[in-house]
Amino acid sequence: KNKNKAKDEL
Amino acid sequence: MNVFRLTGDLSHLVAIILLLLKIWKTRSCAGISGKSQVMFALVFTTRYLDLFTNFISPYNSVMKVIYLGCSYATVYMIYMKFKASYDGNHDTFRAEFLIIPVGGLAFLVNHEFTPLEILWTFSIYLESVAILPQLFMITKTGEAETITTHYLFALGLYRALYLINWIWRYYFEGFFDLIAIVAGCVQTILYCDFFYLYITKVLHGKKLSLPA
Repeated sequence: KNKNKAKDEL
Repeated sequence: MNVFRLTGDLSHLVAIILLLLKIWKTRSCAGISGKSQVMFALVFTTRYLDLFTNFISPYNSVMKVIYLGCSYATVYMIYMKFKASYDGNHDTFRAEFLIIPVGGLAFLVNHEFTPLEILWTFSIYLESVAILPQLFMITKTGEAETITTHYLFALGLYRALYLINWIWRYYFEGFFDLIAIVAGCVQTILYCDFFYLYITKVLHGKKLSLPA
């Protein structure tokens, strides 16, 4: 998984 | 999850619920830009499509559902339930001037050229400018109800707190999402003028009114 993506944020 | 991210999320939640309660209690959406609210509903819809594909945590899923639900409820109240009080005459910002360029940019500048990723990028870009019709409306009428300014302050504060969260995450996790960071900076900068007025006027007990 790409670490540099704010997908765990809202 | 750090304290800035959490307080950012809570500030966002306070803003959304405050607006919903204000409309519900006063049975009126006067002074609220329906166009901004439709764009926020669009932002949440396009960003949270991963609710079905990518489970992160119960906190994450619950917050997404609350944001989505409240946002649709707000749009419903403005355009259906309390439609008579909607100030459409003053809500004249052309939403297509934001949605079309932002859509184009999401196609051109994204992490990955896939439908979900483009929609996520679109939501990040659109969120950064979605408040403009609301700010434009206040400039046009020259004033805002105090409760509306509390809403705007909490909404602006949320992204500012996220900026600190991203600095934190960069130092402690080596994490950075350039798209989110640049859009988050733009979003926060748009609120600066309002923050100044809020602190100098509203916090001193005065109503927010602009000189004619």
